[in-house]
Amino acid sequence: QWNQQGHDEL
Amino acid sequence: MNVFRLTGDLSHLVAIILLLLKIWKTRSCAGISGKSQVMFALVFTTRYLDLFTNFISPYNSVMKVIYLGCSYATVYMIYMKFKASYDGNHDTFRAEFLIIPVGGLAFLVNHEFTPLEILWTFSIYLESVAILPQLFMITKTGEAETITTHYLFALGLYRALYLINWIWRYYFEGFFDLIAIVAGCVQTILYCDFFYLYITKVLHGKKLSLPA
Repeated sequence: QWNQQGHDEL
Repeated sequence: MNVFRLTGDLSHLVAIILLLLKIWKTRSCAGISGKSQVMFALVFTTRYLDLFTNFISPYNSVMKVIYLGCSYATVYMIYMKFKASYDGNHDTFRAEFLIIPVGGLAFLVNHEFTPLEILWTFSIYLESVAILPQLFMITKTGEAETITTHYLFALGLYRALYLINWIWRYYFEGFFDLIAIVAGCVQTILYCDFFYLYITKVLHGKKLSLPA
């Protein structure tokens, strides 16, 4: 699921 | 980072640079939808608000700055520098019919009801439909310059590669982001008929022209 520390993809 | 995401990002970068060069070299933005480019600038602006607060890697930050810079430079060239060549009569897709529903959906369906996350979700939904004015314009003019078709191919390919990246990340990292995946599928599907025309016509040396 979505990672808590923000989005790592562009 | 995996090879599909990297090639996806590079394909995206190639598309953005291709468009910038096309307008700059030919000093004309004929056949280019300014509305789509404004929406892409909006996509990057709302998605990269965490540029200074959430450092991921030098690569990530550099690419965000390049995307933002190039998208604003493109909008500037279309609406100011080479405004005389902007074909407003054929760029008539009602962008508000995209932005308003996408804005509403971002409020309803998101991972977390916080400003930054809602704006990120808005950018994901908007990006999936931002190319519609451009595709619509091509149907209205009935043709597209070859350089413009290469731009569209690279742009469509980038999100298709991201779909493979998400399969890879689910399989190897157990990571998946349903919002990005669903929007990415919609985005890629919108390119399908263009991909067909590109592969059957442009790659055979023909000009891309639609039965007007």
